[in-house]
Amino acid sequence: PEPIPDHDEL
Amino acid sequence: MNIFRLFGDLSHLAAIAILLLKIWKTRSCAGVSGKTQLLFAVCFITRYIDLFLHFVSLYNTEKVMKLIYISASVFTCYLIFFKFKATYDGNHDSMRAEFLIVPAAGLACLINTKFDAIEILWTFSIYLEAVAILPQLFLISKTGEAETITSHYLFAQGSYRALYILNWIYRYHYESHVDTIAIVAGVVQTILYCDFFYLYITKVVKGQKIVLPA
Repeated sequence: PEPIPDHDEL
Repeated sequence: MNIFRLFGDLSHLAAIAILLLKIWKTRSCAGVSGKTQLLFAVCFITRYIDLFLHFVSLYNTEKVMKLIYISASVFTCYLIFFKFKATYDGNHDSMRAEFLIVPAAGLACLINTKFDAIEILWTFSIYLEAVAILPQLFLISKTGEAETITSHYLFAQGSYRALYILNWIYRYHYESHVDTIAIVAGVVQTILYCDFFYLYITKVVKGQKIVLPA
């Protein structure tokens, strides 16, 4: 499965 | 991390601290929308749900910041709805929060990056945050004024996402990083502050109080 976007911001 | 995001997060922390100090020092939450604070608490809990799912040691500032946001917003709601409930201006805090929560939840199910529980919760929190300030702005328009300290809170709160927009421009340009959903919601969120920013800069900065034509 495509990687879940890493929301790397608060 | 870039300077815009750093100052954005600091501005956000400042907003939370200013509001807590205002309520704690004046022992009153007059002029503060409890609904907006509830919506912010929901935003933080749904966005940082990973803290509860797989708790990892507080090995970095990000985890600490998330815990600070969640605990501070829940504590603010406690002050408004319990400790200083008598000073809560329920009559003027009358915007129907459901009209914000339901569309945000619906939109999160329709427009998201991936139809996955955590991702939808994150998307919901982004959409909700964009409109969470509306009850507060509505309350000010109903009462026709805002305490100076509340204006400073709103300025810091509005600046945080405005700085995030600069952060997104920076990251697009230097890291070709794009998070479309966060960007669109962040632009909408910042636009909602525009008339307040105008009032703040033309009045509060000159030491006057914001009084809206009732």
